[in-house]
Amino acid sequence: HSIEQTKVADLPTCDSLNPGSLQLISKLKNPSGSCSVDVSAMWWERAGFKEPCIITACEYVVSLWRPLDTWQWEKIYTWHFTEVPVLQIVPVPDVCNLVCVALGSLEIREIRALLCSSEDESEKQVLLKSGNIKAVLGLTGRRLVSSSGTLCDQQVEIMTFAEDGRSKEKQFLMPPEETILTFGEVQGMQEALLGTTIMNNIVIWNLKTGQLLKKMHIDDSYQASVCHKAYSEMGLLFVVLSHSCAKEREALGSPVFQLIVINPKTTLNVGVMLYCLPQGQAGRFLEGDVKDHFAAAVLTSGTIAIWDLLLGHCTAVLPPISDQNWSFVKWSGTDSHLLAGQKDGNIFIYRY
Amino acid sequence: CSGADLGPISLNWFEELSSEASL
Repeated sequence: HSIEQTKVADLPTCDSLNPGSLQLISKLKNPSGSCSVDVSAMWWERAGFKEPCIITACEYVVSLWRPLDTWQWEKIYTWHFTEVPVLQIVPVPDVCNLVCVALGSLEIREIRALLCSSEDESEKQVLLKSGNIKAVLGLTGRRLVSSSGTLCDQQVEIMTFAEDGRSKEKQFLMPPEETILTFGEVQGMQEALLGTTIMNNIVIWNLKTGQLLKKMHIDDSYQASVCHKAYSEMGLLFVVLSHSCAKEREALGSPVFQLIVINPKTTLNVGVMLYCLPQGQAGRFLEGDVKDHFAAAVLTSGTIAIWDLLLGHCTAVLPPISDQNWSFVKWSGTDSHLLAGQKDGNIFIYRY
Repeated sequence: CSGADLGPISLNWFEELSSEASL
């Protein structure tokens, strides 16, 4: 069994990228005065009717927007925060009418569930967890995983929600002896969970038993990797990582995403593909999202770049608009749209 | 491209690692 070694994704020049592959279909202006931090799309049900809604997060305000005709949006709920600012939205797959948010300054201090009272339609927020939280991820099957505490008392906890969004049960996973940076689901394997660690390891848990199955060391060339997508095929584990610390290498350009393959039985692994910036583009990974076989990233240059992970190269580059750098980008979970946000609260919705 | 040996592969790696971890 041998596998192709790291191949550098093609590096087309900017001019050869198809700018028409992104079509602006709607714009959403958040009038809140504070800095815009995140966006997400989710299903929300009102009066027995489920709609694909958009959630926007500013530092102290999270809003839910429902679609009107002709790609206009109406704000229907707003949750306010007074003491701790919002850091990120944490979507929980398979849950309707509930979204989680992580709050904190530099590190996450709280995770809260945002929902609405079924009696009077008023906005409600429930504190799910507080403390020194290092990483959080919403999982399929209405679950939320988080790691908290310091190295000697690190806790990895899975919370399962009931259909109505209320927290139902809690379970703990065996902690690795190193700080967890990010979590990642393994597509199609509901009982498997991955974590990346500060020591450049990828760990695997069995979520049913809580067992820590394996710790796999990956190439030290890229530190602080974020796990965006993982799937198992033919006994091998394929993982898409992003690298915010990757340095530009003359021959390769700037690697933003990487596909690695791991044999979980032996922990041996190798890079399969590096997804680099096209020639003429500079910058490192700032923030990004992967859905199906498409990866999108905001670069430190303020530009958004998109890769087709199967084709192996960058397919679109979206420069800053109105002289405003992009600050975050998400694939919509409800359709094939790209949600791109700027710090001033403007959200642009593109069809890709 | 050159090959890289990742060692013996098992299609049931998740079940096997779970059994090993239970021992």
